[in-house]
Amino acid sequence: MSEIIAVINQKGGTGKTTTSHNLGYGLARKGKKVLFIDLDPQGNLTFSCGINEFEHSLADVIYQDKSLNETIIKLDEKIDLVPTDIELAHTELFLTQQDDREFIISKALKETAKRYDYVIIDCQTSLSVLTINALVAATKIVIPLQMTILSLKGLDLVLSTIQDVKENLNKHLKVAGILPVMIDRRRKLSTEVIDIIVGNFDIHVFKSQIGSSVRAAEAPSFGKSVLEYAPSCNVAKHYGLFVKEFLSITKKL
Amino acid sequence: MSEIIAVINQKGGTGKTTTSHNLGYGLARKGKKVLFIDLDPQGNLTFSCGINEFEHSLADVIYQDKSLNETIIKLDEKIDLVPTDIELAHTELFLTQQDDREFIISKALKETAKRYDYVIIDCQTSLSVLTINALVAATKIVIPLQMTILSLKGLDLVLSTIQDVKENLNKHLKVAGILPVMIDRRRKLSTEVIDIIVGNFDIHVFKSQIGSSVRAAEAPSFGKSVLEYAPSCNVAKHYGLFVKEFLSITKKL
Ligand SMILES: Nc1ncnc2c1ncn2[C@@H]1O[C@H](COP(=O)(O)OP(=O)(O)OP(=O)(O)O)[C@@H](O)[C@H]1O
Ligand SMILES: Nc1ncnc2c1ncn2[C@@H]1O[C@H](COP(=O)(O)OP(=O)(O)OP(=O)(O)O)[C@@H](O)[C@H]1O
Ligand SMILES: [Mg+2]
Ligand SMILES: [Mg+2]
Repeated sequence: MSEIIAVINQKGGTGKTTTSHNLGYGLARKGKKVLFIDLDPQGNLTFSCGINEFEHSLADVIYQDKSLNETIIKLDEKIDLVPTDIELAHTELFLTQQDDREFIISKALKETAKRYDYVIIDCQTSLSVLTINALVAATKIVIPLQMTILSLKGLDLVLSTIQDVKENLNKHLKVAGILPVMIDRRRKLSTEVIDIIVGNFDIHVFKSQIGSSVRAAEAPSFGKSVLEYAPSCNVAKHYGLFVKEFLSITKKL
Repeated sequence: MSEIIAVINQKGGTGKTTTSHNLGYGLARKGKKVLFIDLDPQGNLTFSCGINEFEHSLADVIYQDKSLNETIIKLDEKIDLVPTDIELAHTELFLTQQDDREFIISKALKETAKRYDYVIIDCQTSLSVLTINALVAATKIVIPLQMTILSLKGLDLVLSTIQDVKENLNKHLKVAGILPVMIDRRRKLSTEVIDIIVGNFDIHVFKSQIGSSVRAAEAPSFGKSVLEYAPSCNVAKHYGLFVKEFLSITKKL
């Protein structure tokens, strides 16, 4: 049974793309077959995978010109990618005119997902119709969260959107958890924000918190995940632990 | 002649809201009359100004139910705010059906702007029709940029969008400059990214770079800019220098 993971947060710069990339790479390293779907018109995940040119993209699938299979790029033995470019931004207007606009991605994934253990969808920074598509297609959600007040403010909004989708469009949707990212343990704010989340939301907070390292900011220009680019840095170690915790948490959900 | 400043970057979490808030507060401290316009449906600037409830918002202006004047909240003697909430997200669909959709904000500002020295528009993290509205209304642009590879990748896209608007919709638009934010001077990556920008783009890079401080991440929950909340921290000092440099740069443009 394939797991379809939506990595979501409408707050900007909270590590969604970095988390999508390293979660997928980490799962593949454990022998899982992984498909990345880049659902952000800015194509950061596509770029971070070292892909700059491609014949077909996710936009072609949304316009229903191409099947998902026709867009898939093989990154290595275990990891495939459906790439995206800015053309995806124009699909939003097209989608608003479709009756089944929230189901385009889940329909496209129906057959393809069966070939993978995990499909990881990197979402854009807004609760757009594309992001709703990811929530409707997903089985599990990961919410990367920076430990700041503005990031915490955004959490309410993303959780209520998930609740809406769960009640009306996708009853099987579950939140695997909130992943604290770019943590600085010396900072009182980090621990305060985590206390607030744990105290106010009945939601799992991953114990494997991701620290901060310039290696994570450098990795994309080498077309590699930080796990691959700088395996001995703190962020790589933390993502390694996160992947383990993710596997054990999602088994029980 | 009022200056209308669009603070823009479609990459997430690059300090747009924090920069909008501190630029406005810093200008007001120098005796300028400032109007904030929160153009992000997530309403981070509204929240950061300590505003949680309001009768009318920017969405009402876009639907042309209310004039801009009817939404204005007085924050203090020199600073006013046009607040926003999630309702703004629904205006995008409405706007796509209007012939003059890129001019809604500039038309609304036409009379109101005259009462202010500076109007500061905090943009959302996407190059949406709302963000285009900001570029069409603006006289000057500030682009806050994190010193990472993915942030640099986004710069091409924002500059080409600005060029389009300049050629087709707003000939007076000028870029005041790129503001490096969340700088860690020990990091080679910060200096490398700045060198790349200076080397490849014929665009001003503000010398007053903004460092990193947990005070900046805490300030929004007190409804204050970091200049007001923690005036002696590094980020407050850097924003103080930035405001001075901004005034001298924009005088010559
Ligand atoms: N653990 C980390 N340490 C240091 N830098 C990081 C870390 N994780 C991510 N970054 C960098 O911070 C920036 C934001 O991260 P990322 O792009 O993954 O967030 P995002 O939520 O996908 O952003 P967007 O809202 O633009 O989609 C990127 O430049 C990235 O390389
Ligand atoms: N100089 C700084 N030092 C430390 N933290 C900062 C600094 N500037 C901003 N922050 C924090 O980093 C996060 C991102 O900043 P901010 O919200 O201003 O960026 P943004 O570009 O407006 O994000 P979005 O894409 O969501 O609109 C916020 O939680 C903010 O409080
Ligand atoms: Mg991203
Ligand atoms: Mg913002």
